[in-house]
Amino acid sequence: QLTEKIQKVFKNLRGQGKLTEENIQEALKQVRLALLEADVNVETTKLFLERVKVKALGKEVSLSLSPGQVMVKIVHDELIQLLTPKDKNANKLKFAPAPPTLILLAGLQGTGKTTTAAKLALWLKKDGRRPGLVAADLVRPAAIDQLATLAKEIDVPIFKPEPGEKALDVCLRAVKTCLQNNANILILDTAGRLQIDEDMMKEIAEIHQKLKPTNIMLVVDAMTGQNAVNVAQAFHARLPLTGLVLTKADGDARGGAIFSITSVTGVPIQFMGVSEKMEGLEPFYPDRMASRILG
Amino acid sequence: LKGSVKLSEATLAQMEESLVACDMGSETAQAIVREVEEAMKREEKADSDLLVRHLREAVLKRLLKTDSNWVLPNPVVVLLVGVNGAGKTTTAGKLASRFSSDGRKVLLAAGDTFRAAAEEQLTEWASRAKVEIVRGAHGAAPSAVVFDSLKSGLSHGTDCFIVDTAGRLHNRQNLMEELKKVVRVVEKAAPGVKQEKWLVLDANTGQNAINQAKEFNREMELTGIVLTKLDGTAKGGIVVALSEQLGLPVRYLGVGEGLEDLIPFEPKMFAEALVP
Ligand SMILES: Nc1nc2c(ncn2[C@@H]2O[C@H](COP(=O)(O)OP(=O)(O)OP(=O)(O)O)[C@@H](O)[C@H]2O)c(=O)[nH]1
Ligand SMILES: Nc1nc2c(ncn2[C@@H]2O[C@H](COP(=O)(O)OP(=O)(O)OP(=O)(O)O)[C@@H](O)[C@H]2O)c(=O)[nH]1
Ligand SMILES: [Mg+2]
Ligand SMILES: [Mg+2]
Repeated sequence: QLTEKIQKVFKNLRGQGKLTEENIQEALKQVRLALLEADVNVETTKLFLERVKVKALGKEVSLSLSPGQVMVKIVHDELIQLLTPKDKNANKLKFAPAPPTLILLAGLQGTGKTTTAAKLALWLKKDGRRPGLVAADLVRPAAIDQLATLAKEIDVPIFKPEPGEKALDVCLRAVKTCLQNNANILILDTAGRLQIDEDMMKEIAEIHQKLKPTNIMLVVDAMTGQNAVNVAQAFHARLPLTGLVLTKADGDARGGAIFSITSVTGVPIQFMGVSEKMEGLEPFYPDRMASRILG
Repeated sequence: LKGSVKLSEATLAQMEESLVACDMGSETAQAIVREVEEAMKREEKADSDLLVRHLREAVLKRLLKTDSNWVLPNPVVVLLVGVNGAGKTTTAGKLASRFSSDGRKVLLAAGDTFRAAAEEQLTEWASRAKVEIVRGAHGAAPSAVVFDSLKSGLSHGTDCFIVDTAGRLHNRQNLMEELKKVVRVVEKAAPGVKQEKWLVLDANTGQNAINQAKEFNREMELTGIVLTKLDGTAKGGIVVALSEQLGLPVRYLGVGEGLEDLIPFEPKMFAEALVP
């Protein structure tokens, strides 16, 4: 455990009144290992350790807390602060002044977009709203069947592509016809795509340009490793991301990638996927995530 | 003294960071950096080409710990397992196409009876690969569908079964038990037929891949890994740690979403891709 490792580092620090550059150096090494083990990005880790060092230097070691405890508290608090958006409302879905409100989901292949789309629809329905699902993945075999099955399960209208329609077309038609189909919030499920696939990035950028969705969310797998920041930065450069969804958080992955992404892009984490079920969507809690990352 | 190149702290740190950035993990990265540091001491010049060569050798030596003179057994049951969204179903289709082109009589078994449209997705892949598929009722017990697929296939001369299973998180005990049941059923239905049990792993996965491999391996003795989504920017360096720590060999690499986007694992090329 990180706490024990850091306590060990400071075991010989009895009687020294302050945390100094020298004595926190070894503790910072332990923190670094913990963060990398948790899949926090190498660069993000560096910057984070700098912040912790600044906060730790010169800290008085009181009689009530050991130097190790002071150190761990600084790390924990700093992590929570970076996971908490400055604007308290940043982690909530935004609704358009005039319906329909649009939620565009984007991300790499297999991250959980389709499942999350349906979960969001159920979430909104339980909140008294009238969501509709748009099946805009024309790439993956049986993607439309998958979303249609989920839509039926939660009893929400679904817009499926008509012959000859591309992803943008089905989204445009859904926007045009949703109000008469009793849906005033549309969740656009899109195909998984690589951030380096120019054609696919153009496709989703066009959906954004033509429809200006109020919410654009990057769906991120909790087990993502060092590649997370590359991917997120590229998506954020083409789409003004408004939120992140962390999926498969019911696994035992520490989830450091989502910390890297939010700290590098400034995009707030809004939801966590915590099971395969339609009810498996929770709001994001910074303090829980901080403890999880630190292991 | 013949060679005596001493690498600077900055160079060593930079090396470690670039290896960690490939998802190799800091333990493996630090071990490799120490080895390269020692190797460079026997060199006369701090030449960057030499550095790259030693780095690649350190990576390759770990990848070569697992046998690379492998051929697909005949007959064989290939079981694909792994966490949600890793690429199992797509890989099943790709393998079916490849083994069928190799002259095998292939049968796909739709062992995922749980997720929405799972069977439809595999059916589309069977049609693309032009191979037979056996599926059951959605929601039926996976072991029952797998049993029927094997029995049916064996009576029709199938010599290569590819069994797709539902994605599952390795920390879900009940789902791991379900998988063990599928493995037992394969042994019952096709006794004596060699089994390949492959963990399908997304190259984007970080250190959690170690937990995944350990858990799946403990429950069903994996015989290999298929690493997917290498057409993206993730490097998949975690397989270096998996080869060294668990002795798990990589058999194939997924390099795209198309039927043909699968290549055999080649350690030397992989080491060069990790250390360009
Ligand atoms: N345990 C768990 N599984 C999840 C969660 N979210 C999604 N999944 C599973 O992850 C797998 C992939 O989910 P999809 O919704 O198909 O992912 P996707 O991003 O739409 O995939 P593509 O469209 O192919 O890019 C499925 O097996 C889902 O059931 C989650 O929060 N927890
Ligand atoms: N770019 C790329 N995408 C891939 C590759 N392999 C699979 N995919 C994509 O990853 C997504 C998930 O693939 P699936 O085959 O459904 O994954 P799975 O493991 O069967 O998922 P579950 O059954 O839900 O656990 C799909 O969009 C695939 O097209 C690959 O090698 N490269
Ligand atoms: Mg999808
Ligand atoms: Mg599947």
